[in-house]
Amino acid sequence: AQQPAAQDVSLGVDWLTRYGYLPPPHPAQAQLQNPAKLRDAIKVMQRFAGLPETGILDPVTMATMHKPRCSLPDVLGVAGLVRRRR
Amino acid sequence: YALSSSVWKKRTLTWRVQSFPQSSALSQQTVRSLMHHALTAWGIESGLKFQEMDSQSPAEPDILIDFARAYHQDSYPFDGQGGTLAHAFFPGEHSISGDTHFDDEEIWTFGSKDGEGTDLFAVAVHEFGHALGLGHSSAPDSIMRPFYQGPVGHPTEYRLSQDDREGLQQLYGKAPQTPYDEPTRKPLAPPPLPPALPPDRPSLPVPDRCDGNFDAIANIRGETFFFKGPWFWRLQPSGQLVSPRPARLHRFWEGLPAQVKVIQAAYARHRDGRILLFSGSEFWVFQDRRLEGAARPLAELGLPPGEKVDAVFSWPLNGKTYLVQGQRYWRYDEAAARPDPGYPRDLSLWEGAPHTPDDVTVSNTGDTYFFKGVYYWRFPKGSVKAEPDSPKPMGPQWLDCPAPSADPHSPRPPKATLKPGPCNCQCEINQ
Repeated sequence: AQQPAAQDVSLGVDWLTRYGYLPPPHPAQAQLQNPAKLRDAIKVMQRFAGLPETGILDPVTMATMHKPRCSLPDVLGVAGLVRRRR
Repeated sequence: YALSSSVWKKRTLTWRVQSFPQSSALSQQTVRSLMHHALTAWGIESGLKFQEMDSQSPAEPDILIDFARAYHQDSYPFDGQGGTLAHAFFPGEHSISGDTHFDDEEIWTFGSKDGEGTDLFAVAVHEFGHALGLGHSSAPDSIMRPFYQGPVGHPTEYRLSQDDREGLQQLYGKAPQTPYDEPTRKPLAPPPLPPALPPDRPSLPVPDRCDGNFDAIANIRGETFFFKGPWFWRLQPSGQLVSPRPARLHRFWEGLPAQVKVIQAAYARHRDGRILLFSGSEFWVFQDRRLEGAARPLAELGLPPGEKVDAVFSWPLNGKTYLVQGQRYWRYDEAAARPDPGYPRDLSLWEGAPHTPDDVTVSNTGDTYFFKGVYYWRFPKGSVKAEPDSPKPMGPQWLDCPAPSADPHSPRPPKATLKPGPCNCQCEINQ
């Protein structure tokens, strides 16, 4: 698949962080977002959006990030979250 | 579904729209009605009750609803049209818990075809899911999906998806089956939401339901209607008022002549489900909410020509309809479609009943209730003898109102009808 542009990755990571898919960056630790974590985060977002779970910031996934939605995060942080698996 | 870690401890939540959309064609009445229906969608699946608070009430509601734009003093600034549409805060003790904010720069619509604006009802149902403690869901048919999925149909017909119901019931349990018999017919659907009107004219002064002294009270398909002047309130089988604000008589009862200013009695006819409204010496028959035919003379039901009626009720025990006027009552045989001979009789045969009642009705459990002023008399199912502790204040039991103040000046319950037999009462002029 075509590699997303750097700007898209940056916007994508911001969006994924805002809606709880990635932990907020910590300036002191500057922990690296390892590619596997980023890929998993994109897959979960694609599931919420009803998209094919490719794990890649493809154009459809990027476009979905601009769609109208609720402001609240999709992933509420493990502590408060009880997610029911089918 | 996903659950936040918080849930309301109480089961009755108050709400109020504090600010309305400025850039949408929706009237304040329509916005409030859509909010009521959006909350009801969650209430009917969980037994949660939602009560709208008057705009004048100084108390803070649990769910405060605002239409705001850009930065509005919380950590979720809006971003203009599109993008983020709304958010709500999870249950909790914080003053902002439960509050729900909609982006006022969206074009909020009701009943538009998809693609025109943003359907306010659909987004409101979603946000109230958060206000009750639900997180976002990835289930395909869930209303809690994070992305806007377009309109979800008419508010009065909308039902939560299974995923949303299960999530909600994890938090609040299932809706209790009402202890009443299942009404044989569905409650009357509320009138269609008003079309998008220009912002509401200042609403007309409405009567206070806690003043009692209703003109008529009737059990109509499991809901209790309280009529007063050109207004009425509806009490659902769950005991929850549809709204603390009364609905307009003539807007709901289609075809009721405009010159009919007050309903003096009402009842739902068991054999065919028709609803009869009485005013003066006439009555009108409704099929659901629509008038069927012209006014009918009360004499048809056995009363002397020109007389009016104080109360009418149908007694399931014998299928007869009782028409009360002052201290007398007539009986009408619905099956034979004719008045019973040997009437009128003295109302004291209903031992303990007040004369000239405001109205009488039979509850879903089959008990007979006489109402007068701010009091009611309960006759257990099948009995013609009032309970010994009658009368009782109707406010707390029926209308979510405080009991009448006990001060000596408050009107005492009207004297119940004396027991049959010789009366040696000494009536002074001021009795």
